[in-house]
Amino acid sequence: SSTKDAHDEL
Amino acid sequence: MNIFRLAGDLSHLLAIILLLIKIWKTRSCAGISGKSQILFAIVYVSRYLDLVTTFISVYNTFMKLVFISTSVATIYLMYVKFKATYDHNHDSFRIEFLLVPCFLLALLINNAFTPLEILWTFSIYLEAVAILPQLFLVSKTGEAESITSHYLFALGSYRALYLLNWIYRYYAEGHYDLIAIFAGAIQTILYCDFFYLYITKVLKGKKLQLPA
Repeated sequence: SSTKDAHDEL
Repeated sequence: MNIFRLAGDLSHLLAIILLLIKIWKTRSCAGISGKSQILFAIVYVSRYLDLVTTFISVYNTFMKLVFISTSVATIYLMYVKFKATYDHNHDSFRIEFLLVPCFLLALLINNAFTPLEILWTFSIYLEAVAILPQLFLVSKTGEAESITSHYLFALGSYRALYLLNWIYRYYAEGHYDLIAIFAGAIQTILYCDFFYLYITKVLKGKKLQLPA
């Protein structure tokens, strides 16, 4: 999951 | 970046350009919901606050700035420059009925309880339903100009293409975000009725007109 990632989508 | 994501972003950009062309060329914002445009501006501003905290890529920063500035420009054209042509009698959707539930849901269901993350989640939920005032306006007037139909088709296609992007990313990178996927699915479903009318009428050269 992307919980810890930055949101790289628009 | 994969082909679905790029196609989605370009479709999104195309939608915004089509809308600006429609307003500029016809010198009129008739048939366009100012309420939906205000909601989209709120979506972009609350989602792209990370412009000042996180750098992802030149592409990412550029597109975010384009989305924020074009949505502000659209609102300016509708509420200032071509105010006289704005159809506010038909644009009667109450946006607080979308804003408040989306914000409450973002407080309850989010990836992290931090201000930026809650605003990001709020923007994702709000985007899913932001088109409702526009669809409500079309259903009230019973018709849409063809360029407005093209705008709506491009705008609806964008999240549908993102759904393909998320399927691809799940298999290729193991990346997924349930909040975005869930909201994106709702968003796409809301356009289905319009997609059907667009394909069966507008693409055959007819005006988008709802049965009386």
